Amino acid sequence: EKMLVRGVTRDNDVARIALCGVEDTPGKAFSVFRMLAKHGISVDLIIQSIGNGNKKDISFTTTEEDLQPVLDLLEENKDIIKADEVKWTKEVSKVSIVGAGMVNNSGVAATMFEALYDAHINISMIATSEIKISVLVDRKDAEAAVVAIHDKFMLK
Amino acid sequence: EKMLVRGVTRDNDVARIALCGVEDTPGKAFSVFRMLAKHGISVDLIIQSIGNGNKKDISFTTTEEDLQPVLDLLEENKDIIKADEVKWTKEVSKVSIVGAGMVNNSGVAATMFEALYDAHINISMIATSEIKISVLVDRKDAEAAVVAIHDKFMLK
Ligand SMILES: C[C@@H](O)[C@H](N)C(=O)O
Ligand SMILES: C[C@@H](O)[C@H](N)C(=O)O
Repeated sequence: EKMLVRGVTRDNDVARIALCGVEDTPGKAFSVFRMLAKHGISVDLIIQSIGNGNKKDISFTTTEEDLQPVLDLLEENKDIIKADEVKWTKEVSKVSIVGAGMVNNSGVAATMFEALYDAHINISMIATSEIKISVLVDRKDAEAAVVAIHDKFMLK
Repeated sequence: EKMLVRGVTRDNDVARIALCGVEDTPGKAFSVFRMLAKHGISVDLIIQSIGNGNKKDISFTTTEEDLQPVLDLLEENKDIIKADEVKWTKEVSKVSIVGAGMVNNSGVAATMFEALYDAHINISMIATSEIKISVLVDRKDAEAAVVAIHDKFMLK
C-alpha cells in the first residue's frame, strides 16, 4: 500500500507551554485563547488530551519570541484561567510529515515513530490531521529526527 | 482581520481510546501504532500531551466499529505497551473547523471555543493543524456544537 508521504518539515522556532490542571468545564479553553488572541499571540499546535480527574492540561506552541509575553499574560490572568501549574520549554522543535494519502493510516504514524525510535529520539508530544503528523522532540534531536524520517520513507 | 474559516464538519462515527500512563521512553508510541497498523486499524486523531512525571497518555480515535478490536488488541499486547490504564468512550463526536487562513490564528480558536462555551458544551479534547481545528465533544452535544460554530462564524 503506497504511503503518500511527501516531505518532512522541521521548525526550531518553537516554545511549548502547558497549562496543567485546568478545570474541565465549558469556557476554560475559550478564556485561554481569548487572552492570547487579544494580545496578538499566534499559536501553532493546540493539544488537549484526556487529563486527570476533573481537570485537563491544555498545551500549545508559540514562537520562542512569544514565550515570555505568554508567561507574563498567564501570570496576570491566573485568577481567570486557574491552572494548577504552568510548565514550559524552549528546548523543543516540531517535526512533521506531510502527505496526501495519509488519511487514517496508522501505518504511516507507526513508520514515523519507528524512525524516531531507531534514532533513540523521544517523542514529547503528538498531534495529527489527515495531511500532517506532527511531533515535538527535544531541540537537540531535531536534525537527527528529520534525517531518520527522511531515510525511513525514502524521500527524494 | 478576515477569518478564513470555510466550514464546520462533524463526525459521529468516533470512538476515543486513551492509553494512560505509558512510559515516556523511545519506542512506546511506535509499539502502539505498529500494533494497530498490523491489524489494519485506521486512526484519525492521535493526541499526546504533556503527561505526568515520566509517563504520558496517548489518545487516539477510531471508528466505532474498530473500538472493540482495538480494546482486544490492547489487552493481548498489554505486556508490550504497559499502560497503567486504558480508558475509552464511544459517546463522543469530532467537530472541526476547516479554513485556509487560519494559520496560527489564536483568534479563530478563541471564537470556536467561545461558540461552544455559549452553547454550554464541554470540550473534551483538542488537536490542531494549520488548516483544521478539531475538538471532541460528547455525542449528544455534536449537533448543537455545529450549529453554534456555524452561527458564530456566520458561515453560509
Ligand atoms: C479544559 C477545557 O477544554 C474545558 N473542557 C472547556 O470546554 O473549555
Ligand atoms: C510516550 C511515547 O510517545 C514515548 N515518548 C515515545 O517516544 O515513544
